[in-house]
Amino acid sequence: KETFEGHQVLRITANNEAQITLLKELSEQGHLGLDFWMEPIRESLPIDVRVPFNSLQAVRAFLAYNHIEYLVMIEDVQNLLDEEQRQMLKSHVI
Amino acid sequence: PRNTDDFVYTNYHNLNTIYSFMDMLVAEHSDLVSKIVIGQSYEGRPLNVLRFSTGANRPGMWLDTGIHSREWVTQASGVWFAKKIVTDYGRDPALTDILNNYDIYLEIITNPDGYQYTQTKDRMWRKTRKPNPGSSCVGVDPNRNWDAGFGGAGSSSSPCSETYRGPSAHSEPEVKAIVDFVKSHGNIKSFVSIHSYSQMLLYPYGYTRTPAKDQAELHELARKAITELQSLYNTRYTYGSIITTIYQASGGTIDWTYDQGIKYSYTFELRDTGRYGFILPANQIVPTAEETWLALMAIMEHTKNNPY
Repeated sequence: KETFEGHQVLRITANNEAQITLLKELSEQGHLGLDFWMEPIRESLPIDVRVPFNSLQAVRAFLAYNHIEYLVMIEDVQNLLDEEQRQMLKSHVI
Repeated sequence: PRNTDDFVYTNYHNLNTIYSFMDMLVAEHSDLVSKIVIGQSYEGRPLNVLRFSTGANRPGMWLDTGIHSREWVTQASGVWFAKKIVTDYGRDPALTDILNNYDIYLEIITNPDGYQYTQTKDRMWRKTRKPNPGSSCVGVDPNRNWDAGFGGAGSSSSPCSETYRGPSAHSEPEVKAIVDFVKSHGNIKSFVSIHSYSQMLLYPYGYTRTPAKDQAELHELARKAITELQSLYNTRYTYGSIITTIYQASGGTIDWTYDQGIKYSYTFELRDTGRYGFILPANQIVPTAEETWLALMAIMEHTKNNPY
């Protein structure tokens, strides 16, 4: 079973077209295992990406190096999934 | 749950529980609801559609939820909509009037293989589960697989991409089943395909910047629908054509339905705006469904009042 321990979801805000281009290049780096929930399209739209734990350091360094703003929207995806699972099990018991 | 009153609408449920819910609903309201199996998924699961009907030979209104399997609030809302329809028929004059003139078709689990996979293997799975010959990556994005600008920008030719369009239009049985159903029915008047998240109501097109010929009416109806939606919990929504509001996406569902002549073609993106995304807590299911229902009613009423 795949788990998402340590995976974070980042909300990235691109400030210009050059940053959008950089983020598109980032999205093509298959080895990072990124899952774009909202893809880099244009500046006015947020970009949401789930980042596996193993890629967090690289991705956050990339964003910082290129002065691309982001915030951590979900600190640990697995924690949320576990909570969801608990609620479902509770429902089954009821 | 032994009946649909006992069903817990405030929680997410697995595939079999939702299949059972559909059967219970049909058994409890056999005069109003029937179940149609429009096809089979790649892994052989039934593609069930609930038909709400009070008479023969009626035009139809279509709703589908959860073609992207990880968008759980969507399927959960679909369950709530089904119960809402049977509860309100005969009580709510607007819905009663709709159902006295139109059939409503509701496909709650549009991508059952994907949904099962999100329940058991990978919560973040989005696509179908059909293997791709020559690739270790599985599945096709069923919202890029329609014959509407198929293969264009905003879809991927790579089987490993989340937006892989598939080898050909309608290659996915989950998509082909709807295509065949819509064509064989021949009188579907509105078509709403429901996704999450990002709080948007969108109309064609996604594959081209050419405005839909009914854009003015679609835009005004979207405004009205969103006004209704926001009246409940003041949830902020945006609306517009797919390509101008979110991004270019080729091979999408409602571009195909619109090009088939279904004027009132919309796609929803339900809650939230990203704080939880696909992992929206279960306590938001019912509020999401409640507010969305108001918008769906606005679209269905407008469809009824503006025959074409």
